[in-house]
Amino acid sequence: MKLKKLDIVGFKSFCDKASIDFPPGISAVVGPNGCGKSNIIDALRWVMGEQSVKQLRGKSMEDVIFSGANGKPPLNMAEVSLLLANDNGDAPEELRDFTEIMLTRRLYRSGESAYFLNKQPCRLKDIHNIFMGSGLGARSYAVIQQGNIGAITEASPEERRFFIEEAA
Amino acid sequence: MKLKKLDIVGFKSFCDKASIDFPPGISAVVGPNGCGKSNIIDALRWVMGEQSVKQLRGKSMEDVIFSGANGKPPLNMAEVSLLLANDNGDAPEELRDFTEIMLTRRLYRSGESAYFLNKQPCRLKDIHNIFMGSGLGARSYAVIQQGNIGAITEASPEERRFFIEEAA
Amino acid sequence: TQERFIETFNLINAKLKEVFPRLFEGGSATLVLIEPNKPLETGVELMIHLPGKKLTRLSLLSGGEKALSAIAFIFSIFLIKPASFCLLDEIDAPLDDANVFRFNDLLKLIGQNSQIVMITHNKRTMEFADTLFGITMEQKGISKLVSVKFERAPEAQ
Amino acid sequence: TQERFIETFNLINAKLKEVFPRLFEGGSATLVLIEPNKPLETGVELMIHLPGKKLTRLSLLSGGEKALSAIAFIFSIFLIKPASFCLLDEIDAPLDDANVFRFNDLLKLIGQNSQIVMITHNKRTMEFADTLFGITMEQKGISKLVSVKFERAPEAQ
Ligand SMILES: Nc1ncnc2c1ncn2[C@@H]1O[C@H](COP(=O)(O)OP(=O)(O)OP(=O)(O)O)[C@@H](O)[C@H]1O
Ligand SMILES: Nc1ncnc2c1ncn2[C@@H]1O[C@H](COP(=O)(O)OP(=O)(O)OP(=O)(O)O)[C@@H](O)[C@H]1O
Ligand SMILES: [Mg+2]
Ligand SMILES: [Mg+2]
Repeated sequence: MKLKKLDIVGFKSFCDKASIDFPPGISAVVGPNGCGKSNIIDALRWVMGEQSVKQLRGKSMEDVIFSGANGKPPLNMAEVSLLLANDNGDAPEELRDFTEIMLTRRLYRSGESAYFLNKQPCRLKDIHNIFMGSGLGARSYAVIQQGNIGAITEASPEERRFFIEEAA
Repeated sequence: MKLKKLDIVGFKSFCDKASIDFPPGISAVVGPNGCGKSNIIDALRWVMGEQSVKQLRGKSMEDVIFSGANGKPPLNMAEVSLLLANDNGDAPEELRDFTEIMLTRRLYRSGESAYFLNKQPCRLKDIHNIFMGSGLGARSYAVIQQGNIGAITEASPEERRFFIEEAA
Repeated sequence: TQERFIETFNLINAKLKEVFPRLFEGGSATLVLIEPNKPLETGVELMIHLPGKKLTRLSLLSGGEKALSAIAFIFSIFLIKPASFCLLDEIDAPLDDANVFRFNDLLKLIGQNSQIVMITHNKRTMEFADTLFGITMEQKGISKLVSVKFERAPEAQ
Repeated sequence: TQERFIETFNLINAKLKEVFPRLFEGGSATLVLIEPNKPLETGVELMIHLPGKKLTRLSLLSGGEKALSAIAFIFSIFLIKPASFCLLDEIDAPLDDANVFRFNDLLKLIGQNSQIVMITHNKRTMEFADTLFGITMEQKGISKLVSVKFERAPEAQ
């Protein structure tokens, strides 16, 4: 399930809509400290169903909504959409007729959430389902956060086992 | 109490004796990964009386003794000596007649320790005493370990208070 | 299932035997089942032997050695079961120049089967990438994407 | 003692007002006593306002912003009560080029009153130092010191 396109609006420091078209191969994301690079990773994990606020560096999920800056007022909604290629059989059986899968997650400052799968409303559970068995679930070995690389070597035997189970 | 000279032998990766003459101002310590730079900081903290094995990245204090490499067998003793200038009144009153203070710490693989102050045997307590009130005690704001800088900003209110108390 | 875990474990272990010496220019690393008779619940230990050095506690390794060992472990898993894409946030930060080079050389291999998104401040890593995405904050506090796409001159760089 | 803690707290807070905007090219940071009526036991909170951005949770800061904020805090303490020497192990690792420059510029100030031993992989930081000590392992597993002392050409570099 290759990444095709990521749209971010109102999520963390992405006040205005940003669209990223992902090419094949290796993409390097660069820029000064605090410009929003790790926030892009957060947006990807969030739209893939990340529920741990701590993993997103927040204290409550509301922290991911643009809270204002530089004369701009806070926004009331964060929305992230991810377009995936359905190209390798990792996706659930029921989606096999789709060549592409689009996930959308929305959070309103009121606390309401909305989730969409190919523009149809769905539950968070359906989003999680997409990634089961693909190695891209919650604590995937395919996502390494800033500052975490050193701790992996000193992980507990149970944590190390978990990485291997994910791949099994 | 400026640093003047550090002698390291048998401590961690310093199998052969190394002597470092510290100049005034800013010294940068450079070299490839794993060559021994952080081990020098460990040696400084150890000779200043560091008792926490975890702070020295070990599991038992014996871990600081050179354990062998490249055809060289393990050594049975680690020894670090630090020469300080007694130039600013930070040192204990009883040492005021000394222009320099030399600390030596030795650990034998048998588990025996020896401590020396100006070549006279002393107790670990006497070494700790040297640094009390100088801002260079155990959890000093003057020593920042590899990987720890990020956590200081997110320290608990109690930890932050502790830094300020050290300076008071 | 039990066989599948053991089979995957063995495949990853074999791959680690290739990947580790490639990253460290020698040495070896081995995964060990702590309780081989309880494959469904056993923890997994990692034994690392750096080239020329003695088998030692993982905690005593340097910052860069710990990072490169983690990369060896994770990349071994990737090469056995590639995820469609992987997201790496500044994992090259603790590495010296020589290790950054070897890391990126191996990353190219991973990039053949998986899409990689790598956040980095390292110029070498940027050179190895196929595409660069620049993020800026011309307006303070507001992130903006600037896409910078390479056209590679054929090996004339 | 109570007065001494409050006095030191106020001095550090005043110094932080100078140091923080110098490192971040603007913005401000303030230390706050959580329970001002209990000066002997109160915790201390840190409020950070990055230039152009809104006052925000510390946890949401980027890796580089957290490191630079920590440097602002620690260096403010140093400037109020300089320790004879300070040992800094790769604290510039998360910083981008512009922040490394501002960090080293401030470090020069600290270096006037305290001796500094700075471990680094950063070329800029090496240029700012007065003396370089190289550590090598020609024999694998055995550390050796190679001293590299600068003679600075007068600002002609
Ligand atoms: N809800 C929000 N609204 C506005 N800004 C936010 C929000 N959440 C986080 N930010 C801002 O995003 C910035 C952090 O961005 P990010 O972590 O992506 O930086 P980065 O590019 O990874 O930097 P570094 O290179 O230092 O790791 C911080 O300045 C933070 O204040
Ligand atoms: N008791 C010991 N005997 C022999 N070698 C040891 C001992 N303790 C630690 N070492 C070795 O010292 C090395 C780590 O050194 P150190 O942490 O100083 O590296 P470093 O120069 O700081 O590297 P980096 O730039 O990656 O942080 C490791 O390879 C470790 O195996
Ligand atoms: Mg980041
Ligand atoms: Mg180190």
